Amino acid sequence: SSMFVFPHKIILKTCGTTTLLLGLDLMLRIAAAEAGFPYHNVASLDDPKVAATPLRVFYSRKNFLFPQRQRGPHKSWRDEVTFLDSMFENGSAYMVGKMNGDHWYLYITSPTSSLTPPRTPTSSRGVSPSRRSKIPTGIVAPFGGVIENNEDETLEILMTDLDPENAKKFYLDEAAAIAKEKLFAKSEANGDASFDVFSSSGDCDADGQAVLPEALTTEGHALGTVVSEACGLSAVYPTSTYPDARVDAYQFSPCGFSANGVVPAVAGADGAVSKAGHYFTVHVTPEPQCSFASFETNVPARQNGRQTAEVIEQVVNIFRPGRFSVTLFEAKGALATTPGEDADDTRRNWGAAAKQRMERINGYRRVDRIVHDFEDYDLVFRYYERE
Amino acid sequence: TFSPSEGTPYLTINHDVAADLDSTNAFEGPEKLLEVWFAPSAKALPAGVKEGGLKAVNPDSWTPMLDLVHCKVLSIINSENVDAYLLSE
Repeated sequence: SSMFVFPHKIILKTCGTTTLLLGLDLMLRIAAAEAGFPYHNVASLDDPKVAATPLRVFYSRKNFLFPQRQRGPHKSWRDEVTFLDSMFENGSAYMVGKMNGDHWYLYITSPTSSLTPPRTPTSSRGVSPSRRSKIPTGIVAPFGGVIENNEDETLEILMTDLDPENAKKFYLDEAAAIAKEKLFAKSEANGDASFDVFSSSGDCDADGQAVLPEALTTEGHALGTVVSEACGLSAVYPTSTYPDARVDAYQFSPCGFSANGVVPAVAGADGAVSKAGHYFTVHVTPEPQCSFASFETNVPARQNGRQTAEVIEQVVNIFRPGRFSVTLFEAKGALATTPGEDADDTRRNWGAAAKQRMERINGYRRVDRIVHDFEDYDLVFRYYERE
Repeated sequence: TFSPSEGTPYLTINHDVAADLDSTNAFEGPEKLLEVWFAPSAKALPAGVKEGGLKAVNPDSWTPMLDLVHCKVLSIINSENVDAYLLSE
């Protein structure tokens, strides 16, 4: 699981049977009480029910493999929507994709509620959660209700039925073996005496072989780094291109893998550098009965001229899934243009080229392409199966 | 003591949680994803919001919220514009 905290927004992505939505109340309270964001649901900041007024809320997930094992409001999409509707005004719920196959759910609140005056604050003390007043969204005066971050672009790849050979890399035993191999190779290249992993301890086993410090072959972060490099994840946003990029990875025991990457600066084709806070995150469940991997990033593909399709191919090659879906969320007006160039023409030309490229992911057949035109975002959902 | 220069991402590991984590019972792949915006951009925070906005919140303050979610913090990458928390489960 991962959480990304920006000055103006928070992203929480959680795996397994976590109860993500149960944390929402407290998240909104922290935003009001500790960060100072405006609230409209109670009269005073001292009220324990105080909740910051979000500009916009997105909640999404793929269909669960084992919905009956989920807890709290996550037992069904209907329950999740009921929970969110009980909290927010102007929410809309969607199901995208095949009902009788892999599909994806989205709940989104509308920023047009900024046109609605806030409700008169009422005390929620003694009021049951289901009856308390809903939290308005989108009230962001004085700067309006539309998300203006025209760089906002989020790509998510959800992969199932991973290739068993590729999935092996995400087991602790396999990761430890790779780590040992790499350390011994490194020690040979450097000479044992100069390799600090060995020279710092000087430990040897009965045969006089150097003994690796245990932490380097068992500790989750150390192994996570090894797995990131071995599987090719570190090469998706390499430090040769993104020198300030930092990856934090963890190999779980007995299996499973998570990684967060931060890419502080992204240079555009025109030389301009974006420092909007770019990230990527990867989560892997390798067990064959429920194999799954996800990749998500907000590193803008268009800005540096690198096509989204290239990133997708690179990621898909790491896992070789039997099927996968791609969702691409883009803020409208996100495409930068040069002076004198018509934004709509640029969008059409770029969009047509990108669409063509996205139709041909090597080794896969694109089955579905579904476009949603939201108020200030475009969403394109694509679903692929192995040929 | 390591003192990262300004703007350089740096990593903090929560060894207490990371040391003995066992994920034997993890079984469900697909994740739940929540994104909550409080302002249109980092440069357009409303008046009265602390400098740095949500990034100014003490990382420990998120712990009770993450307890409700059933996640624990394994490590954090701090950077100028985003803090990335790697979580258990």
